[in-house]
Amino acid sequence: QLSDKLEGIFKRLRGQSQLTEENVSETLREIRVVLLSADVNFKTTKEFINAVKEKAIGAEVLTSLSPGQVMVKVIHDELVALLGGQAEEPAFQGSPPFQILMMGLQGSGKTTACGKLALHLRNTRKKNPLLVACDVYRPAAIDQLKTIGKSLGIPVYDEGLGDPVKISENGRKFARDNGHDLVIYDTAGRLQMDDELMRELERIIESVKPQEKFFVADAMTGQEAVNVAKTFNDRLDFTGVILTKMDGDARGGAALSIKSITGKPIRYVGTGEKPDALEVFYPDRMVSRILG
Amino acid sequence: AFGKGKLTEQVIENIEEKLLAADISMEVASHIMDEVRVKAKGEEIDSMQLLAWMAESTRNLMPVTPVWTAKGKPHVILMIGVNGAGKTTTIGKLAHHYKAKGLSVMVAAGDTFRAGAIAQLEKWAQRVEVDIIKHQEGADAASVAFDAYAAAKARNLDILIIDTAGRLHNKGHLMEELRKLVRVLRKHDEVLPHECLLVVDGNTGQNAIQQGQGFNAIVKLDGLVVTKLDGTAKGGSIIPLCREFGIPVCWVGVGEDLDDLIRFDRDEYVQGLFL
Ligand SMILES: Nc1nc2c(ncn2[C@@H]2O[C@H](COP(=O)(O)OP(=O)(O)OP(=O)(O)O)[C@@H](O)[C@H]2O)c(=O)[nH]1
Ligand SMILES: Nc1nc2c(ncn2[C@@H]2O[C@H](COP(=O)(O)OP(=O)(O)OP(=O)(O)O)[C@@H](O)[C@H]2O)c(=O)[nH]1
Ligand SMILES: [Mg+2]
Ligand SMILES: [Mg+2]
Repeated sequence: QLSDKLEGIFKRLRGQSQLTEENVSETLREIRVVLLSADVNFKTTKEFINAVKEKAIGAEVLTSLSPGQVMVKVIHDELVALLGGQAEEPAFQGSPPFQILMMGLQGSGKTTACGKLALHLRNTRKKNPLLVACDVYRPAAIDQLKTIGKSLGIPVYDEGLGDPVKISENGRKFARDNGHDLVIYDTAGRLQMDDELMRELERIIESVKPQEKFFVADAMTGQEAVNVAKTFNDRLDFTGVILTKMDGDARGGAALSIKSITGKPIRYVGTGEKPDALEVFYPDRMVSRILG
Repeated sequence: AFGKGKLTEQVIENIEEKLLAADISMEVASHIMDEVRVKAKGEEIDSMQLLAWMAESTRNLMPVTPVWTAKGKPHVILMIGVNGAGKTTTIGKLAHHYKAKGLSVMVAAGDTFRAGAIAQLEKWAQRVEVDIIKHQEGADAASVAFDAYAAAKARNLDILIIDTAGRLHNKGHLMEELRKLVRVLRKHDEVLPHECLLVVDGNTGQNAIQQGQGFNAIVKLDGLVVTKLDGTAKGGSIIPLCREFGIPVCWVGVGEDLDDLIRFDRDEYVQGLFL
């Protein structure tokens, strides 16, 4: 329990009624261990520790709270603020069809997320979704998306193996011609340094101009989350993040790394394999999880 | 790195960050740096020596990769791991590898749950030109494994590779399903599977250790496959796994194509970590 650990530190530095350089530093050494073991990127951790140090030193210790409790509160509040403060779904407003593009590394959960998001928006905002199969590389990726669509009663536009950019354009036309006010484009997983495939995403974005671009990331991602997210964001300027497999026991420090380096909001979390396993992202819940 | 000089705390901190960036845990990083400190004995050392000692310390934490030998006919390989790690793709690559060696291979579509899972393995089987045993979607995975072994045996094949659904190790009911699959398979022969490989995504952080622990508790792991090392991740999170359970890394996935699979080489991997 983090607060117990920190209480232990403050007990050793007795009679402290104020947070000083010394007791804060020792606390932050403990926090560093906690964050690194939770997969928060080491640079992100360093920046966070420095930011908290400034806030903490000299912070008033209310008579009802011990210095340890104050520290925990400062850290907790700083992390929550870093993660976006409060839960907030996108508005999904605008002239139809509203278009969402999914992107990310291989196996992160994009295809599954397409089904989940389509179901969520049909249920909560009465949207009439269309899924578009732009992954022409992975064996049976189109089968997978079609099977998901079928199980949800959501149509899937595909052209089999073709040009993903053409497929996205034709998918958009199909949506307009058939009264779909929501289009979700599934794309192939790709490495952020695969220039050709990143170019492909740029061309899809140029051609259909999706209003939302979601970077789909696996909650168990380690240190490299920062570099992957940064490159995807620098090149493609995504608008939000979906963190998947949060039903696992990974602490999910990647969330902090991704939010910190890109500034983009984490919108949803995947909490299972079924289509209803999508929840809005709550910063305070995530912080409790990261801090263990 | 740092040229020539004494191992100051600043140098140690810089090196530690390089280790952390590779997903090497703090505990393993301290272990490596402690060993290096002892060897340095406060003397001046150059960066070449430093890297060599770090490589040696890291290498000693990892069991050597065994030379592959068939342990039965058919030699049965069970692929397990969390969702999206790269199990199905690795099976395609392995089937291709063994076939190229002149062995006869069969694959079993043990993922009867996920959308398009059977179709995905089917596409690989067609491409590599190997037999595939599959039931319908939603069928009992254990029975697919059971039937596949019988078929591979009857056809006198060399290798049977069984695909399983991705599952998170903290999901009790899914781990029970895996336990049942192994139990049913063992009705044929108590030693099955001859080779159980845990597939770990190379991007995974410290959760790799929990994955190893969770899966090893269900079925003894014979080796690891670390995938997606063609990306920028270094896969260092598997080192504690290797160390704690004495499990060697057997294969590394370096891409999405047939040939993108290399037999793990401990020295090359460790060199790559510190360059
Ligand atoms: N437990 C759990 N599994 C998930 C979640 N999201 C996706 N998965 C599983 O993760 C695996 C990969 O999901 P996909 O949707 O195929 O991932 P992808 O990003 O489309 O993969 P590529 O197209 O190959 O890049 C599948 O087994 C999914 O069922 C989640 O939130 N929780
Ligand atoms: N770049 C790269 N991608 C890989 C590698 N291995 C697998 N992939 C990709 O990762 C994604 C997931 O691979 P799968 O083989 O479906 O993974 P899985 O473990 O079978 O997934 P589930 O059955 O859903 O749990 C696919 O897009 C693969 O092409 C690798 O070594 N490098
Ligand atoms: Mg996909
Ligand atoms: Mg699979």
